[in-house]
Amino acid sequence: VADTRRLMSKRQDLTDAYGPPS
Amino acid sequence: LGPACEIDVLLDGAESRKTAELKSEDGKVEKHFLFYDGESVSGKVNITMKQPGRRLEHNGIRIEFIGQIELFYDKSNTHEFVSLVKELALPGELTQSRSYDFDFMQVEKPYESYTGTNVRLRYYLKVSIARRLTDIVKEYDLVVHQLATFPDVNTSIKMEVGIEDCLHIEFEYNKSKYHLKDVIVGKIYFLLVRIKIQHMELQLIKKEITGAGANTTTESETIAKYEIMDGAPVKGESIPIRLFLSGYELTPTMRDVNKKFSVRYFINLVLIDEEDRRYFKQQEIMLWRKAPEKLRR
Amino acid sequence: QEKLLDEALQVVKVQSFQMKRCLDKNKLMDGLKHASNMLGELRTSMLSPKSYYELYMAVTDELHHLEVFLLDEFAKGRKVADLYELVQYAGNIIPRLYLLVTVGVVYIRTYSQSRKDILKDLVEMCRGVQHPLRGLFLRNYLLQCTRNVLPDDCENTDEKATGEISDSLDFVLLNFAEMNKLWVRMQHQGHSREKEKRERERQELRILVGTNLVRLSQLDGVTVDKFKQLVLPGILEQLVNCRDPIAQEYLMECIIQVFPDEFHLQTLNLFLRACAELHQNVNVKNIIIALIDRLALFAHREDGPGIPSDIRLFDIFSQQVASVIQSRKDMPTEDIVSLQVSLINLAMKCYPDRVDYVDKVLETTVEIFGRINLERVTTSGAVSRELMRLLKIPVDTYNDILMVLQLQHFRPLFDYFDYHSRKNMSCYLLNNALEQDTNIPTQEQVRTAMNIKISGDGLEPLI
Repeated sequence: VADTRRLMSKRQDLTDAYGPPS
Repeated sequence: LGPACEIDVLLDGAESRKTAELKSEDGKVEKHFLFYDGESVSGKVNITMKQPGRRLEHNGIRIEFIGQIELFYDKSNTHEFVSLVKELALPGELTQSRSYDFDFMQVEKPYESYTGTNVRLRYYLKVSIARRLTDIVKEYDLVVHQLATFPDVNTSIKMEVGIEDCLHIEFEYNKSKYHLKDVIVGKIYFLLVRIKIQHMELQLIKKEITGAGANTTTESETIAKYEIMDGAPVKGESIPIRLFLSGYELTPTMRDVNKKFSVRYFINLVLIDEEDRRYFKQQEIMLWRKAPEKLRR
Repeated sequence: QEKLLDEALQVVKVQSFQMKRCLDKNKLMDGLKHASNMLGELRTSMLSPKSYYELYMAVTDELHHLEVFLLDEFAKGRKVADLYELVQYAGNIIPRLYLLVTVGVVYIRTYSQSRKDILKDLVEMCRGVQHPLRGLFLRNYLLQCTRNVLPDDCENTDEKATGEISDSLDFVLLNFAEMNKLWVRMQHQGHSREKEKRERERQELRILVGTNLVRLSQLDGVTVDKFKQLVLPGILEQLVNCRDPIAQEYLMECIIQVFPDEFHLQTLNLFLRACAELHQNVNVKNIIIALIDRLALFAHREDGPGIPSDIRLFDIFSQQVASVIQSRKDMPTEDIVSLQVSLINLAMKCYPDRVDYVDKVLETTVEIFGRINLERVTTSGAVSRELMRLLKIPVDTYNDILMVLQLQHFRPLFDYFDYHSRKNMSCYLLNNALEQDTNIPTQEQVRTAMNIKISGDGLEPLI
């Protein structure tokens, strides 16, 4: 069975997450 | 008037042999019996006389096992890489229907059957009844699949790419070699986003390369377009990828088949902005065919 | 908008009819194809949030048929192998993820051992939709579909079921964080001249984000400790860092409303510290007042447990409100006084015997006025109105002018009224004494009453 598990991802910095688009 | 006889080929073990689909030259999908490298190809050739009492003089009956590469744009450029012959009957006369057994033992079939845009690789049995003026010929197509085992080394693809001060991403795909029923698992991480992205998609591109040197022709075909992101991300966003290859008609990667052609596959990551400009990064992957469960066991 | 919506609804009608017809004939793949076509209408960029909501409701109503069909089929043992995989073949992400959520929930109900993994997968895979409006509605669909399948304490599931309350908290908190992010991001879409329109639209959508908090409050497994250690910090982290006044104001009020008072009592410092960090444009006053009023009501409930003795409610509020005022240099003076009004109400309701608490509030008000170099408040102004409210509370509560006059900082506050307000306030005091038949037995007390002074004027404005 193919491994379909997502890759681990880094937690997004909240300043970036909520910042206005650059 | 009309052909004097009908030729049929019945393969041994046909009731239990699997079939596989292959496109013909005109694009129609046909099903043929499936063989693997090293398998014997044996069976019976039945010649059925159309009218009782009619006599058919011939200069010999033979069956050939042929593996050949044809270039569609140059029919004269056909290359036979496998050619085996069995003589079924010496010159004589057929007065009634006859059957002839044949057996090509442990035939080498080094490449996979393929029908593409400019090239076709096919295997077929060819029964010929040689006559004074025109031979009676019947071709019987077979499909050959090339199997591979799990690669010992299968590194992931991870790369940072960007346009200065504009867009930087890090993309990662879990493997560089995928079997045909595999899943591309990956992610796209945004390091810098200074454009208005509308959406992002993954394309599977097949490139068929024929000819050599200055006469090289490359035909690109986008097999799949798979949307992986809708809308505009910001810095630090991580977008997951999960693309099931079984949903698409794919062949294994074929490299320099008999020095005549190659079939290569690429993942093309495409970002489209709000003015329809495209930013893309293409990455080659290798596709291979996994042996069916039974065979693996 | 009406025309666009009508056209979209027409497509939904046709495709949903085809979907149901195929499902009736047990042609699942064809049914899914029509479902996918129907969901394709949700890819639109042309509809306003209001119209999109109408379309979303129509589509998800029809999608419910698919869910019921699949549950029925699975229950009868007619499980379609790899359906979770099959729906992921869809080339467009919106139809794909809506189908994935629908099928995912069916899988969770049927294969409880996959519950934890599927919930995690669904909330993570939704990251692919970064468009604010479409993402908000997709995640709302996820939240609604999973409302009865989230792991919880005291649930009646089989042994094979995976996942526990912490997984539910992770699921909802992540969904909340992503939805808040998308909602906040809406402010940056479009031209600056449409800012007000965007804000109105954002207000219309706020409930989508707030529903995450409601879901958290509905989990039995969210105990006071879990709320204190996981839930509230998780929410406040997003709330404070989003730095968006619309989101902050709404969500703070939401927290107060959806979680029980017992939880608020145990997390006051955390909550009030967050108030101090909110955007300058947030009406913090209303948030704190809402909380104080709520807790005052809780304390006063006859059948309620009252305020636990180890929680020094007044001290906490007093300190934190001072901190909030300190941190918000632009807070209007009337708002500062308004906060003191709430504090004094809290003191009166929760600690009726603690006259010192009341005086403390008055003292703080005097200090604040001193700090901001306030000299006088004019009758017509908001500060005067609030100050009047503040001073009337002990009068109305104690109904004893002598007791009021014992409050050391009651009289200094009179200093700030103008003539007109002093006159009104004096009237108010005297009328109270008359109505209550307050007996002023000693000469000294009479003198004190008459000498309610502001720069030498006692009840002189009346005289």
